[in-house]
Amino acid sequence: DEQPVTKDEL
Amino acid sequence: MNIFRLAGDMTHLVSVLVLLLKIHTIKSCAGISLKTQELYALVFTTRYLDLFTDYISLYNTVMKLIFLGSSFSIVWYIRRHKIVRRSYDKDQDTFRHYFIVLPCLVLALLIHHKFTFKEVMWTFSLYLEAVAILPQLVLLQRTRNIDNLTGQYVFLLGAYRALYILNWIYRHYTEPHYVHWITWIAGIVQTLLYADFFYYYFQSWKNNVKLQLPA
Repeated sequence: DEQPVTKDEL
Repeated sequence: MNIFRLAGDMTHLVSVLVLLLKIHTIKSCAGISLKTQELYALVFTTRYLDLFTDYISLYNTVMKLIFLGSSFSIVWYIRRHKIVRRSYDKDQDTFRHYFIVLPCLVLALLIHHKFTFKEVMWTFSLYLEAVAILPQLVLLQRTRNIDNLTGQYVFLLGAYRALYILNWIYRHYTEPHYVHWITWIAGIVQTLLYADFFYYYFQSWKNNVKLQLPA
């Protein structure tokens, strides 16, 4: 499944 | 990176720098909850475990170091600095850490993306950040004296998460990946917690009166 997008957020 | 997230990060950065500057210049932490500051240090510690393992961007790494450094500096000032610590109101700042930390930890163990240490810690940090402001809001209600800088600090802290919600809406419509529902819910709960503070903050600003929270 796709990775959640928020991992590059602070 | 979109404008909402950049504005959110900058607002968050200003809020912690305003607080650090206040404590450093007037050598006082009156009205500041040490409990909330310690919870934020824990949020950043559990959120940024990937600091040395996954490199995302220079911006990401620098900001993480600033947030970690500033939150631990604020805790150090209130706990250790010989002058600042005298203005810490420990009789009023009595919110129990474990009333917040334990439920968040249990929730993170029950509801998470994947059951790995880093993932559970990351989820824990999301839940914890949503409620970490509670000791500060309780202290403001008790002491009722909200000096400008403390009011601005809480306001900016709430504004940053509200901007992050706009960022998640924007990314939801523009990027193939998805914003996980855990992130949505924790972020919305966090912003709602500030809602009543925002209401009284705007009322005081509009009527140009000192900010008073109802007992």
